[in-house]
Amino acid sequence: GSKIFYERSFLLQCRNSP
Amino acid sequence: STLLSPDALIKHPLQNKWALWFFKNDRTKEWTANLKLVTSFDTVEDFWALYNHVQKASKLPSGCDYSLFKDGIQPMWEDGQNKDGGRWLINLNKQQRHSDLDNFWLETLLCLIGESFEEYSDDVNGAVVNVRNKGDKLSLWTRDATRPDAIMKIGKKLKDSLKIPIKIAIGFQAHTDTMTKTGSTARDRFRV
Repeated sequence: GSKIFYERSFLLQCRNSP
Repeated sequence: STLLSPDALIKHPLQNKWALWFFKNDRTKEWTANLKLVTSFDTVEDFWALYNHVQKASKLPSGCDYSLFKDGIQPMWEDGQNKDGGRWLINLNKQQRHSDLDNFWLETLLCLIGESFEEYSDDVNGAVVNVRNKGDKLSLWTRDATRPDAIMKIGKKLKDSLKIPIKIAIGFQAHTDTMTKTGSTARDRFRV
């Protein structure tokens, strides 16, 4: 099946989003 | 009214639900009583809310551990999903507590929640950071110590993510070896 994965850069971007 | 993109509205779901555990060494209590489940999460946003809230590993008193494991797996060899597995073990020297420990731990967490080990992500159970006076340790736990392809791929990706130089080798130890070791350290089944 399909897997949800996230790039490191995207995860770091989400750190400060409200 | 302003239209908000779904991206701004919904939390980003993770492939797995993860649980953060905290261990504080209190010799007056039973070992298992010292192990506490902090909380579990399954979105990117909830991960950051937790990570930004808790104490940094480098600031923990000596004798403490953080563990992040897939929901349902306890951070101990005895767990049914750990007992046949093993761990990539990274030993840090005393100076590295201030220079590397927090970075190494965060990069490891991002690899776990982001499923960075691709087709071998299912082999990964979790990771542990042990804060110790004699030298901190970071380890990544896999569920089956007899799968060399998965273990080597995971070890290489871990070293790459933590920017550990090629010439510095890390070892993989099966938990059964660690449990029955006679000397101070168990033998390495794999190295990368």
